[in-house]
Amino acid sequence: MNIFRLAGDMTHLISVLVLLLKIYATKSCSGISLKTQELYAMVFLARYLDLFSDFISLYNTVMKLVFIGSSLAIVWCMRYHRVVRRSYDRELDTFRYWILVGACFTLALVLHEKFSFQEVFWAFSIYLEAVAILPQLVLLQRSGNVDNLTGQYVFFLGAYRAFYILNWIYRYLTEPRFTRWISCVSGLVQTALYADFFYYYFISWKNNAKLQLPA
Amino acid sequence: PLEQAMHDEL
Repeated sequence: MNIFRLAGDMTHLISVLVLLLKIYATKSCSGISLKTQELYAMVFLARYLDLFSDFISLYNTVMKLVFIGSSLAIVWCMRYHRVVRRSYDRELDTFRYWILVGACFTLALVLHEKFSFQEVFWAFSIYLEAVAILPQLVLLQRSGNVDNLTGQYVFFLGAYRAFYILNWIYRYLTEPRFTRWISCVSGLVQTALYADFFYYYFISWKNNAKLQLPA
Repeated sequence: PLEQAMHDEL
């Protein structure tokens, strides 16, 4: 494992912790898209089907369990927690995400590394992760004001993607047979989706002002 | 081993 991959995994972990902290400390999930969280839960469940069949390292196994567990816990809190669910911005979170799920699954049936149950679901999870942030970005755009923890959550998620791209460049240069087009192309698409958000995040950070997205 | 190494990322 190289430093970029580790930095990517750690920023991913931090983003999840920031989100859990926000929900736990403020007992509120305002500004958070339940649809994006449900998509992430789907992403991790579909991707880590190999959890019990292929052992890569203790690190991988633990991280997989953490990502599955935390995404399910967040979805559960937003849907069923007596207090938290009241702050959910239901009327702003109307992205028709089943279209994304359908499109990604269709794409996975066509474009995969091998036509097997695990591989198709793996490709599906990669495609779905690339677009899973869309309901969240739309929600932020609609509400205009972004609270600090929500802004940091999206920032760390974007940083995770950026580090993974550096990781792939590093692996491409150092590993003789490193080619994985599905991950890399999807990863580039995913990171590009954050570009707009990053632009406004850095402007607000530079001006020491509250993050606001243009309508 | 090669096949397993395919999905060694998270």
